[in-house]
Amino acid sequence: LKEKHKILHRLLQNSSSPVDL
Amino acid sequence: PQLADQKTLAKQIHEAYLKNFNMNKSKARTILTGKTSTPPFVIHDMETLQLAEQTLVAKMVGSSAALLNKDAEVRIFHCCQCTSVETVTELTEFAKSVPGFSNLDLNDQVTLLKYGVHEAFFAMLASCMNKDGLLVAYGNGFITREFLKSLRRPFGEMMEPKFQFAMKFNSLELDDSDLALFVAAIICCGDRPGLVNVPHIERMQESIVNVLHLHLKSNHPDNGFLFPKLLQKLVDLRQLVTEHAQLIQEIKKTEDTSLHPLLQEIYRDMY
Repeated sequence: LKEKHKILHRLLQNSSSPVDL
Repeated sequence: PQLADQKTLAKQIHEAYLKNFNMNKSKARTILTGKTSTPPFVIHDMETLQLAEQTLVAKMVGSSAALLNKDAEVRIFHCCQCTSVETVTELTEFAKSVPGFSNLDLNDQVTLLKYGVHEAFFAMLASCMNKDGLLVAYGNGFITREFLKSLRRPFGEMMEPKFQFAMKFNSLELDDSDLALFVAAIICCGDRPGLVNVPHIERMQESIVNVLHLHLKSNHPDNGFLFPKLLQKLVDLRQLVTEHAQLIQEIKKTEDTSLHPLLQEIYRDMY
């Protein structure tokens, strides 16, 4: 599941990495 | 001691909500009731939309050359996506502040967010709505319900169900302390598809729902039916998201527009 949700996973692991809009 | 624990949990969740969300009901109501020195810029037709794009939206999402040639519906859809993505990131931080969430299996954290973020988003979006429209661009703009409804198919059908939900939801007159617990209850939900450690999540859900019940009793002593009414809203929100996800799939198939990678992840294999 983590593999299919890389961005969600990253947000959960690392709050300081913003998502590009 | 148990009552003290419950009050502490309610306080922690309320503080996490105020800390992590840029907009909240108190701020939105101040703007919507005209209690700010500068009222929001009203977007009600193509001309005012263009004006807003040159000022408010440019600040918000930058101006992309690829978007300039698209029609208004696609440009508005892009802005909606930006707001969704920002809210998903805020909701993720909020979820991490809910006691116990970060101790869950990481796959389960992903699942809870995948299924919960849109329900939570539409519950919170109601705070920014009144019967005539919706606050946008961090409260600097107000886009009218009629203008949104007038957009061509399928975009014109996107927001009307959210307004209909919001009008009923807003009549419950929840404040931010109630909403914080309601949003936490949406996210910590033990019956999302594919959860690994259901008992762990059900225990968290039970304590949040108990705290919500207790909090509503003390915050709305005259409205004894508020708690069951709110439980019904959880069901309504699930339906709202199912219909929204179907509309997004239709847009993806029929329109020349892209879907943000984070939203693609969330909608893929959802319902």
